[in-house]
Amino acid sequence: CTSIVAEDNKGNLFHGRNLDFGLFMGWDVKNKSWIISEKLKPLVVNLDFKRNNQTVFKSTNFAGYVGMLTGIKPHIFTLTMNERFSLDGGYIGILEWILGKRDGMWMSFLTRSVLENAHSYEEAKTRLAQTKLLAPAYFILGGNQTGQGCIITRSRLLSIDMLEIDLKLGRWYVLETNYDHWEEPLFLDDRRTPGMKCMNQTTQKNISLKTMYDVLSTKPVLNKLTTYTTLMQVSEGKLESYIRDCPNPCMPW
Amino acid sequence: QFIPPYTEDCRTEMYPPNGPTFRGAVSWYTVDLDLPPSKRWTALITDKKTDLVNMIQAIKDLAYAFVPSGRLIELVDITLVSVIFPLTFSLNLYYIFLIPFCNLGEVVLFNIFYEVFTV
Repeated sequence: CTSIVAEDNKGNLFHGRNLDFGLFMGWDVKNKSWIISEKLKPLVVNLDFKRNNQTVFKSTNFAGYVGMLTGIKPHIFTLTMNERFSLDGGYIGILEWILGKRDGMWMSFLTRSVLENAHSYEEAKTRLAQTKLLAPAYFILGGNQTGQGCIITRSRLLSIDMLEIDLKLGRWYVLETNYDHWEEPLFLDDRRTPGMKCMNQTTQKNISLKTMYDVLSTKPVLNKLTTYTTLMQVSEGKLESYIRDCPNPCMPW
Repeated sequence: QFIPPYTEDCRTEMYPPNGPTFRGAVSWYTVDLDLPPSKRWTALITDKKTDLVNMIQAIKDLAYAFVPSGRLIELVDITLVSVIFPLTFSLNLYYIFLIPFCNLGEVVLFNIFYEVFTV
């Protein structure tokens, strides 16, 4: 996965993501594609969660999956999550859960609870940073005011790091794939470098949902695992999603 | 670049989405939170049940490839539900399951796949 939150030079915030999933779960040699990724693509739907006929939040989901991986609370915040691998992983959380230690939250139900119940970027950030989880994760959060964009790197128990947009430092966007931002990504799976190269080439003046879609369409940010691309603009309350393909030659991940 | 890692120059003018990297738009559904869980997901799941069954079957085929005896599937279908879910969300899932086409344990596995996949 690749998630990006960016602020243009007028203070507009844009949030985009590629949802990549299905690694090592069966390769279709004939069609040069991942079996599960191809099965997930028809399940991609946009959901408008309403209460009293008012939109509470919107999300892009796989049908049948009630947790949240990509969502917007219109005019308040935008949220995506990327998978994080750690030895202290989900299997420990699941084991604890089965043994009756149930003080941790399932990741995608925390994101759903935050989208449904948090009323500000700061509140969302606090909950995502402090709630005990069953598995590690990256939460990428965009707000509705200048400078409100961050990557929260989570272990099961702690918030390990928070990287925020900081215009004074020239950091007008934050980009997360599936590696801790203070570490080099696995050289075989470096989607961060091309993603940042294209963001820098785009420049802050020209960033928009359109140009963010260009970045998310560039290989290997776009790869054989990419099921959908979602673009969100909090000030407009806008969420757009597109089912993707990656024509050969294309990286398997 | 035609050798791994198949990078390319930064793309431009890709929006509005079109061409070989764009398979299709995504349909919208409303989930009415004023409705009981049993009614919220009906329209969506009715439209997507065939695709959902296909996806779950692909996971089962994978499980059979690893454990041909089918024990892994049994573990999911029989024990997973009883050990995993907090009541609130299982209510949601339970109602999805009531649309009679697939096993609750498989729907539960689908919904905790993030934690399972980190294994």
